Amino acid sequence: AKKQSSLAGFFEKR
Amino acid sequence: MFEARILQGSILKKVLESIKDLVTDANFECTANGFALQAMDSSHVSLVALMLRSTGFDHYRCDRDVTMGMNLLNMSKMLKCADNDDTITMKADDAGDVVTFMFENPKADKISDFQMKLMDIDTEHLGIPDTEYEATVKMSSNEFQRICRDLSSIGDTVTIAVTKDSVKFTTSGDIGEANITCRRTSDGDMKEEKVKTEEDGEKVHNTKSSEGQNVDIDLQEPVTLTFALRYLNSFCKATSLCENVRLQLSKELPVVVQYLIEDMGYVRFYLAPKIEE
Repeated sequence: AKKQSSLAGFFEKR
Repeated sequence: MFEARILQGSILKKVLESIKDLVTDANFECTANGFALQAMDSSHVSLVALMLRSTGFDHYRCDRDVTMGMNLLNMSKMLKCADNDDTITMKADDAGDVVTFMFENPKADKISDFQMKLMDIDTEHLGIPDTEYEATVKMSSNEFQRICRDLSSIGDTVTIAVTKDSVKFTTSGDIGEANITCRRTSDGDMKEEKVKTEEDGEKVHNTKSSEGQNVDIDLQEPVTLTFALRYLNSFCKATSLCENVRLQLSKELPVVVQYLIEDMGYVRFYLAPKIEE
């Protein structure tokens, strides 16, 4: 099964 | 002082309609460059980035950078009070806590102004790195909307597989499965085709019409990714902003779904993929 990933892991917090 | 006047108020109305269900509260950043927004949905799965460049406005003045926190549902309520052919002006004082929306009809004999309270919103601003995407697909925004809508009646997720010749959308659910393949339109099909007719002699017939897919694919590497249809269907609310939609995909990266706003900028949606546990 696939799970929904979050955007936080892809983009850096500024 | 911030003041921005847009002749075609319907653009602002459409922009709001396309993002208001995804994001509740958002900070609009008003700078000399333009009117911009970046916001994530509450589950941090998708992000919307809006840019309306100052040069696209009929009148634009921004003495110093202003952040305006707005509830998008309330903003949408106010903009709904403007007619599609109204001119819309947004105004705010540097230290004020309200934004004024002024609507003017084309005859300039009906002028309305609506004041909306601004809010302090604490948000994380994400840095979106410049990425070379493995696959870029440009297709009719209506077709993309149709595909997302059709597939969501069968399943909850869509797997998008891009190869050099086609883009394939696949879903499955309790009742069965579905595959929709859109072939890349060959260069010949995209160009003007000359049609000979007996009466008119040579007549130019443009085949690049709204009919058909007009799918354009720029591919470095074939890529297959899976996404929640619920979000894609929400992005498709921007369909009326642009005839075409651009999808950018790379392995294990969020997809970028972009609608250009003529002469003004863009609205871009980012959606994190579904990944193997």
